[in-house]
Amino acid sequence: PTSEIELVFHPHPLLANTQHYSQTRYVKTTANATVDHLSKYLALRIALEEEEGGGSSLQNVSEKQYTIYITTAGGQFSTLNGSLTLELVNEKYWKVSKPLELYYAPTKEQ
Amino acid sequence: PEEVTVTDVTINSLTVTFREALVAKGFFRSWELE
Repeated sequence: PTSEIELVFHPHPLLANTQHYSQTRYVKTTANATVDHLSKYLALRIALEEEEGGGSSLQNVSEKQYTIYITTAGGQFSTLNGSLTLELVNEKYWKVSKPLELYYAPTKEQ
Repeated sequence: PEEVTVTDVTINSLTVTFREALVAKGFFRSWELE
């Protein structure tokens, strides 16, 4: 069976508008989920919540809307590649026995 | 936790299930949060 990942998902303190994105999210998923799955999940949840408030629709939900970050040992924020599985992120970047802490912010237009 | 939201997400034919709670207590069983 696929193992489970527990993660705490914060708005990026510098890149996300913390008045708009104030919610810390407590999420569980399977270890085979990719960063893109997580990003699309976030876009879907935020769109659903905005729809409940009479806001945007679900038509344009995409994993490209949000970028996912992790903090490195030096306290810097590092962008995670969308193709990485959360299991790999856990093993490569996190390495400690507590919930994986990730950050999100709207993707900047290039 | 009082409420858990379950959402399936599919990318490239791989569907994974996400569960989200409003609070960590009672939800994150393997690791204790401060």
